Amino acid sequence: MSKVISISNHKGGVGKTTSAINIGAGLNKLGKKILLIDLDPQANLSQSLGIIEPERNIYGALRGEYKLQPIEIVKGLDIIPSTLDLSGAEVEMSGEAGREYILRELIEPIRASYDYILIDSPPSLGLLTINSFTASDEVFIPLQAQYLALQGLTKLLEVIDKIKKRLNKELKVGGVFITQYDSRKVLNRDVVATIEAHFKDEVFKTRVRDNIALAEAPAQGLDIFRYNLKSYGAEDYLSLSKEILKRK
Amino acid sequence: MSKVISISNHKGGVGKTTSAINIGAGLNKLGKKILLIDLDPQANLSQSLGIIEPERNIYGALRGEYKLQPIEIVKGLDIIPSTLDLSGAEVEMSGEAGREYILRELIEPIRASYDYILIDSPPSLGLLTINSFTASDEVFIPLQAQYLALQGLTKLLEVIDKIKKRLNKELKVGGVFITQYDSRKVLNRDVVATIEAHFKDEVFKTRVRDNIALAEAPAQGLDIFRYNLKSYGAEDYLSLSKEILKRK
Ligand SMILES: Nc1ncnc2c1ncn2[C@@H]1O[C@H](COP(=O)(O)OP(=O)(O)OP(=O)(O)O)[C@@H](O)[C@H]1O
Ligand SMILES: Nc1ncnc2c1ncn2[C@@H]1O[C@H](COP(=O)(O)OP(=O)(O)OP(=O)(O)O)[C@@H](O)[C@H]1O
Ligand SMILES: [Mg+2]
Ligand SMILES: [Mg+2]
Repeated sequence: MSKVISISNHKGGVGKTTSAINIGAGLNKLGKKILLIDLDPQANLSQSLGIIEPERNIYGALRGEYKLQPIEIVKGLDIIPSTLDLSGAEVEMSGEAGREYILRELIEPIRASYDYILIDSPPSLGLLTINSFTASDEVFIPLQAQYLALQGLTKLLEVIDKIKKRLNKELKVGGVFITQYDSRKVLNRDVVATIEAHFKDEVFKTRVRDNIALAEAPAQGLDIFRYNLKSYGAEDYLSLSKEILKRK
Repeated sequence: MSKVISISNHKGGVGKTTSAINIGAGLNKLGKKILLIDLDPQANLSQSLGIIEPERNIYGALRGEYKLQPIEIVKGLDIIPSTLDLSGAEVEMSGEAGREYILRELIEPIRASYDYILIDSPPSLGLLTINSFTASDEVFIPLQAQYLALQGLTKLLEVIDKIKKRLNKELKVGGVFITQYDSRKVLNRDVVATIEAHFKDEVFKTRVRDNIALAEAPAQGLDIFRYNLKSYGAEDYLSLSKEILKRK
């Protein structure tokens, strides 16, 4: 039984892409078959795994030109890459009837061949992110432990709620996790306390620490496990992946 | 003679909002009259200066309900605040003839009362950012010294070029500056070397260092000068503001 998860937060730079790659690779290390979908016109997920402007991508599939065409990264870890041209998709899709269901329809036929499908969303609440929510069972929210990152949460939860009511009854918040955490910074500790008081059991115990190896790995086209297995980043994303499996 | 500047980069979390506030406050400290415009549906700029869901905001003005209504922050530093409802603007505007000129038309009548007008853009290249470029004389690009932040630059420069050809002949890249810099991190030093080789004189000499005071100030509703005048953040944004005045 496969699960589709959106990794979303319209606040920019909170670690959506870094988490999609390394939770995917972590779950794969734990024996699961994973599909990553890059739904961001910046195509950071694709670039971070060394895939630049592939012929078949999410944009062509959303336009109905072809079905989803997974590319293998390592055994059991596939990707549907993005392209910079995806920035034209939202305007193009906005006129279609049932435009929110386009991605869900594309995922349906291949869903059964994966244990988890992780979707990396762009930093906005536009039609691409709405497609991601409509196609998903759960939303995982990466949160930087900073003041500005807290501000946008209410709006994000509102939009998730609206999608649940109108477009996807199964949708729920699968969990919230802290990224780029530095326990020496008072601000980080304060914000985490606020988040844990508000979200209680929905917050994953693992906090992904601020670790430069996570920012270096994309330059090599590798996930953190293949880049530096002994890093804090690898330790934290493996621990987070184990927690995700437990929550099933 | 006033200058309109877009602070833009579709990569998320690179310090657009932090820079708009603190370059604005820095130029104000140096005796200039400044208007900040919050063009992001996240409304981070407005929240960071303690303005929450104001009655008159950029959304009502873009919809043609009223003219721009500046609110004073301190003497010589005004803001046009945003609202979470702005997320509906792009779809609403997309059907209007000349939709790219809406912000430029709104700024025209008040432009002469300010030395600088700084526009904080959302992390995307949609219609709001295009309105910002069409209304501006220059674009300032904040850049995180990380691999993923480098990737999006080509696309950003392409869009600026297209706006310059079709919508705003005066538009130019006013400068690029490094944010969240930590000289101990090899990755930061490497990326800066790449940026300086590519942009040469367009890169401002001041690098804004990674400084927790910059992330704390928004929680108090203050710019960095009013929050902690002796911090690295205050030092760097004042030095950057002085460089901006010299480039006139
Ligand atoms: N735990 C971490 N420690 C150190 N650096 C990190 C960590 N997580 C992410 N980064 C770096 O921070 C930057 C932002 O992360 P990332 O691009 O994954 O965020 P995002 O939410 O996907 O951004 P966007 O909103 O642009 O899509 C990147 O340069 C990334 O390499
Ligand atoms: N020089 C710095 N040192 C430390 N923290 C910083 C610095 N600049 C920005 N920050 C913090 O990093 C986070 C991202 O900055 P900011 O929100 O200004 O970026 P942005 O580009 O406006 O993001 P978005 O793409 O969401 O609009 C914020 O929490 C901010 O407080
Ligand atoms: Mg991303
Ligand atoms: Mg911002």
